[in-house]
Amino acid sequence: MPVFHTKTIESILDPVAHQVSRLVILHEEAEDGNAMPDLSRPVQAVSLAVANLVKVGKETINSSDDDILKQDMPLSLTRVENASQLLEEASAMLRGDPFSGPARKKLIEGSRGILQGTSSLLLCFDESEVRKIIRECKRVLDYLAVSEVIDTMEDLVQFLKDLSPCLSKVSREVGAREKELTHQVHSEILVRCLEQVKILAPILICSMKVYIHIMEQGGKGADEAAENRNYLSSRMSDEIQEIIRVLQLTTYDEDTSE
Amino acid sequence: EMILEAARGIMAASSALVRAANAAQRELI
Repeated sequence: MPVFHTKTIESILDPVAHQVSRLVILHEEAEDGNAMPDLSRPVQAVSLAVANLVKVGKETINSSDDDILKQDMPLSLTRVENASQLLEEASAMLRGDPFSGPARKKLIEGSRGILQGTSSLLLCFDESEVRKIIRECKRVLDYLAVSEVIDTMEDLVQFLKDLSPCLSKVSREVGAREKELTHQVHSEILVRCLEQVKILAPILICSMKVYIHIMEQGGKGADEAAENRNYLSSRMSDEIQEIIRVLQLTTYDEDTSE
Repeated sequence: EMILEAARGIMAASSALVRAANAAQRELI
């Protein structure tokens, strides 16, 4: 049984994943099996839902500026469409022969394909959402790099104006993401890193202020003040880098590495 | 968000299909 790495994806796929596993087991145990009922109506409902997904998927592709999503999502849509086609073929064959073995195989293959294609599509969409959060994290990293060249109060005010909304956004989005993850360890790392960032941010600003004051008053002790500021900036950068690393992880990665 | 809703729609329809297919075999086992 696959492990889904977000609660949303899990809630969408998990019930059907169990049912499809059951379908495979039942049909293996039943071998020749009972006559299959007419599945035209449920298969038609799947086809309609697939057509809707393809429509929405294409709209998502067209409106996205994410090149990776534009490249990957059409493949997932094709997988779902092909699976839907298999279900239609299975249904037509079963209408002719309710005991048809090849039709049952197609039915199982189609059901699995729908599940796998939808899973791959949701993963593709989710990865794109994660890349949006990572873009914000990288903006924070860029601002932190600038902290080392701020030497007037005026520049510090501008620095704060730039950094604050970006940092708030990262905090909000990483906080929401943490709650979405099914992997407890990943979630805890994100919480810990975010807490550190929130603690370090005001201390960094304070250290920058101290450095500017020292410079305005002749520069005595400026080296130590700069060192302290740079240390805080690099600590914050490390925490953001760790957030980026963990955001990119899925449980599959960890299982593979184990 | 539309994509999540569309995926939910497919899963609901697939669930009904697989349940119908499973029901016939369950009687036999």
